[in-house]
Amino acid sequence: ARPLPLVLNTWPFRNATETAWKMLMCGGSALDAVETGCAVCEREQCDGTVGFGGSPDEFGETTLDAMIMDGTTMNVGAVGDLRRIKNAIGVARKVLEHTTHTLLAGESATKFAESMGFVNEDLSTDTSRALHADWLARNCQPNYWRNVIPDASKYCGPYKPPSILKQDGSAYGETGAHYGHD
Amino acid sequence: TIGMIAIHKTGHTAAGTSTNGIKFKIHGRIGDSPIPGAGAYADDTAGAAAATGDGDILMRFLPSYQAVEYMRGGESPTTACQKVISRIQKYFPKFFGAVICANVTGSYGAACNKLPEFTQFRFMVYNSLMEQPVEEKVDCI
Repeated sequence: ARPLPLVLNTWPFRNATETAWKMLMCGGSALDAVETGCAVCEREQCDGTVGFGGSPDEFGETTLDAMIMDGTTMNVGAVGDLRRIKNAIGVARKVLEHTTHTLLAGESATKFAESMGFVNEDLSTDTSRALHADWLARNCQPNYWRNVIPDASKYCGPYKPPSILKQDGSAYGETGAHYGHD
Repeated sequence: TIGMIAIHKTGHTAAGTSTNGIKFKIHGRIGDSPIPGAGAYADDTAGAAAATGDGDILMRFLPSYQAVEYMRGGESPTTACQKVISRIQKYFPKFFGAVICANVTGSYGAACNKLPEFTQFRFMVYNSLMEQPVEEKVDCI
C-alpha cells in the first residue's frame, strides 16, 4: 500500500498529528491539515513553545511567528512578531489566501488580522508573567545582548553600545544547549 | 515550536510552523519559523521539510529549503535531514536543532544535532499504514 497520505510533525504533539490526519480523511487539503494541526498546538500551548502564554520577550509580551506553504502553487503566508492574536497560523493562511504578500510583521500584522476577523486579545497568562518576573529578578539572565554597556551578562538594560566597540568572540552567544530555541 | 508536513493522497504537499519564539527575546525579534525555506518548505515535485531549534542560527542556513533540494537530488529523507544538520554543525557545533523531511512517495525521516542534553529527537507520524499517530525518535548525529 502506498503510505500516502502522510502527516509528520516535530515533537510528540500527538493531538496536532491526529487533527491534521482527520482533516485529510474528511476531504480537507494538505494546507487545511497543516493549518488545523498547528492550530491545535496554539490552543493547547504545546510544551509552552507554541501559542499564547509562553516565551515572554524582554518586555514580558508573548509574540507569535507562523508560516504555511502550499507545495503545489509555491504560495506562502507568514506572520512574524504577531502581537495580541492567538491563532497565528490562521492569520498566516489569510496572508496566503487574501494577499500577494508572503510575510507580515508586528503591529501591522495585528491590524491585518483584525481586518480578517481575528480577535485582538492579551497573549499573556499568569505563567508568562511569572516567567518574566523571575527573569527580571535574576538580573535579566540570560539575554541576547552582546558588546553593550552595562555588561549584559550581569545586568538588565537598557543597554548602549560602548564608546569603542570591542569585538568579542563568536557572532553567536552560547546561550546553552536547551536555552534559546524556537 | 511545531513544524508540520502534510502530503495528500493526490501528492499535494503543504508545510507550516507555529511558535512563540524564544524566552526573553529582544522585543521585535523574529526567528526562523515564519521564514519560508527556514521554518518550513514544500514543493510537490520534491517533498517537504520543517525545522525547530535555535531560530537565530537555523534561519541563516535555510534548512528546510536545503533538505527539499537534497531530496530533489535523490537523497532519502533521512539523509537529506542529516546533511542539513551536518552543514550547520560545521559552523555551530553546539546549536540546538532538528529537521523533519518527507518526499513525495511518502517516505520520511528526521535528524538532530547531538548535544549532551539532547541525544534523541521525538516526532509524530501518521500515514495510511497506521491505525493511529505513532511517536518515533531518532538518535542525534
